[in-house]
Amino acid sequence: SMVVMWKDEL
Amino acid sequence: MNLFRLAGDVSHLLAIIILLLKIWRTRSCAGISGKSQILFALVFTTRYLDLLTTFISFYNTTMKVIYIGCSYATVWMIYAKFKATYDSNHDTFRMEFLVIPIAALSLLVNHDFAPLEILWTFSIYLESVAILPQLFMVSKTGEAETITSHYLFALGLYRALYLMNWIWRFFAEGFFDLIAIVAGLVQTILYCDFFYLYITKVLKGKKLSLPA
Repeated sequence: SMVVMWKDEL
Repeated sequence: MNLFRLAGDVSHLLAIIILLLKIWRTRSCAGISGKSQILFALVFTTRYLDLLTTFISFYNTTMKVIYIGCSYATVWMIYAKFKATYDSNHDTFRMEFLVIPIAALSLLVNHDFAPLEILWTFSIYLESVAILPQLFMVSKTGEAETITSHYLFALGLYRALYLMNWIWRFFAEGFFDLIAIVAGLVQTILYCDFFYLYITKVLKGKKLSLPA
């Protein structure tokens, strides 16, 4: 989901 | 990974290393807010708990481990190794005034009411204001060493570059994370006054001192 995708950031 | 994002990460890493080296080489943490450093250690700890659950990439894992490790090393230098040089009289910001409201906010405004998600949200909100004890200390003493100014500039630049990364990602990937963006905006705005002083004074070779 979109929420999870941005967890690739630091 | 776009250039803004990479430059942001490098800027963040540079900030952390500048601070570590400054304290280590001068054997002194004078002018550094231990409270801001405790808050950053808390930010990294609560955000990077996903190290235990999700593997994203070698880059991602390495950077997270470095950020956490350096941040605890900094706290250790301030409160143990070079404790005698810590300027606690000027580091009077009350951490609970930030941590408690932010804990409440992250319980109320989050993407998903799940423990890891709430801790991630808490870390995003806390990061946006974690520099306040340091800025408070600079304004209280009325000055900052040039190397401390470089640290603050690199740290502020990091979130500003992330804002550009998010604009890029919005157009490239078509979505955005409102929690990260609003917190990132707040964080960047807090540095604006400092950016102005840095550019008008420090880059012209003067020490950063505030008008009385």
